[in-house]
Amino acid sequence: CNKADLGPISLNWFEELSSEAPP
Amino acid sequence: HSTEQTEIADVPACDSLNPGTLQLVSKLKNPSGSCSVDVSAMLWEIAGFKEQCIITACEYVVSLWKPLDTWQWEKIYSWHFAEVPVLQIVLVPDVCNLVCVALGNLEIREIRALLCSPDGKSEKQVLLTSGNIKAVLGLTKRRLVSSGGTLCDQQVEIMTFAEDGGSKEKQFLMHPEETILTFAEVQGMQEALLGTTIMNNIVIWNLKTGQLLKKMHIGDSYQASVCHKAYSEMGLLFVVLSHPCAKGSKLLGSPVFQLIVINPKTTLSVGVMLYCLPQGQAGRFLEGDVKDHFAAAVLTSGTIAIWDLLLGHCTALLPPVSDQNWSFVKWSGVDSHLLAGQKDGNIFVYRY
Repeated sequence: CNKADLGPISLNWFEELSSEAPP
Repeated sequence: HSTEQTEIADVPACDSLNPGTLQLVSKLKNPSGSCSVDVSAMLWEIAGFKEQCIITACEYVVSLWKPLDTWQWEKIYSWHFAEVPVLQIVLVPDVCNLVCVALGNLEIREIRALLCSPDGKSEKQVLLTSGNIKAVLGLTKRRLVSSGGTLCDQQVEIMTFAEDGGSKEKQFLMHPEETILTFAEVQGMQEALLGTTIMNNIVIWNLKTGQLLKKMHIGDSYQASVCHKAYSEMGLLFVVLSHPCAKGSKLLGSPVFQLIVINPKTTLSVGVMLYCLPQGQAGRFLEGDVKDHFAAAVLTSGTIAIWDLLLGHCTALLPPVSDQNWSFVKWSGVDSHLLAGQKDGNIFVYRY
């Protein structure tokens, strides 16, 4: 598969999603 | 005395079935004769020593078998259920001397903890939760997650056990507002939990805060996918799914498992690998288990198939034994042992 198909990747996705999601 | 004899398992003859890389090492016989539904392996402390024991579940009785010498097993505890039959065994990692079971008819109605009295002389069972339960999974750090309730009032609940399996705390996760089919932990990320839903979404929670972080649609090609394993690498989420409803194609064969990769930030996903049956083999996924990089499935044909997820192909097939189809399969926690069960209650232990 091509990584480009998945959009920008973040190594800290879990922390970032936790700070963005409603509490 | 004859009853005791039937509760000690046989050692099979040396000329037992030996397909591919599977070697039969032991067999447990079910003396009760009732329909067998599940099997699992776990550590249990007996007389001060932690031993790798086998748990077997028939419709109305769950038994714990301790290892004797030379691959023999002795039944030491049995828990009996009078009204609601057992559907599945639910292991709770990091808790010793406690196993949970889900009871119900078609759907789970109760989850019970099975344990022993402090002196080890008698079996005990404790009702943990009841209602219309859709999915349950034991998690690391002595936790149990379950989802249930009515459509308008669904709840995802985390129960945490004390080290001795005693007193417990409860916490709730935000519900995705669609029925959850299965849960899966994300390897190496103790605070991340995945769920698959009836709407072909994969949802992800933060277990510490209870937040629902993302709902990720994985496409409509495979309905009712079951998530068996998930891990995060290089910022991407890799998920092993099984496909009970997958139809085979002439080109690819029948996909039984699939590895997909998801970018949790964008929710975009792509398929990485399809794990299909070898040519000439028919059947769909009935039930299965994934441990490390090995996947095992019972197929509708009654055969068990094993895949090496890294190699990408089927490495062993185990056809029905003694004219009895296989009905469930589990990897044991130690080495690479496979526990394969038949409806009549016979459990076969294979070295892989």
